[in-house]
Amino acid sequence: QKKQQSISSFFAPK
Amino acid sequence: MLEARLEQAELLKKVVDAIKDLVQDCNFDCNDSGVALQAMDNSHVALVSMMLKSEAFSPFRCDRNIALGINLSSLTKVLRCAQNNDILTVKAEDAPDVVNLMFESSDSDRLSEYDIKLMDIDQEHLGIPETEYAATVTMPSPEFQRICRDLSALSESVSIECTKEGVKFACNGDIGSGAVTLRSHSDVENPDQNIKIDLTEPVALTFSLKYLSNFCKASGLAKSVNICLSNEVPLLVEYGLAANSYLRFYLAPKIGD
Repeated sequence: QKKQQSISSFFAPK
Repeated sequence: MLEARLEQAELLKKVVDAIKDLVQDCNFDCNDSGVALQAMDNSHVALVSMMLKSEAFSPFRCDRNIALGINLSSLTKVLRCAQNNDILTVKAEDAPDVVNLMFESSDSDRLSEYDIKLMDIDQEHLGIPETEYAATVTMPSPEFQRICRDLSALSESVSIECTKEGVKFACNGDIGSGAVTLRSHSDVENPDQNIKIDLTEPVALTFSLKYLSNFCKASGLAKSVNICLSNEVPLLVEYGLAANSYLRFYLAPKIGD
């Protein structure tokens, strides 16, 4: 089962 | 103060329609380069990034940075009061409590004015790195919408695989499996139907069809859509708008076994 990643784990807060 | 006039209210109506099911409250960040919006969905899986450049408006005036915190369902209610062909003017003071929307009929003397109360939205901005994607697929936006809809009937997820052979959208569900493969295609008579695949290396990633179908609500904004992929990074689905403006959706992949 593939796990849904979170967008914030790829794009850091500015 | 902000004063921005759009020739056709249709553009903003369609943009808000395309994103309102994904994000609820968001800041429209206005400065002299235009109006921008960046917002994550509640579950932090997808990110919407919109840019309406100042050239998309005529005239456009914004003396200082203004963040207009707007509830999109409120904005939808007001935008429904505008006809597609109405001229739309958005106005706000420098430290505004409300945003004013004015709709003018181009062929009658009707003038409608609405104020929407603004919200204080504390939204964190994410830095989106400049990415050279391994694969960029340009295809007709209705075609992408149809594929997402068709595969949604079978499965929650789709794998998108780009190779030099083409791009393959495949899914596997309880009732069975399905796949749609597209190859590069150039139609001189009908350039809207062109399919272009720019590939520097093969890519295979899995995404939620629920989100992709949601992004496809923007299909009415552009005849073609760019789908940009690199292994292990979020997918970019981009609808180009007039005057270098855009509506972009980023979607985090599903990873692992």
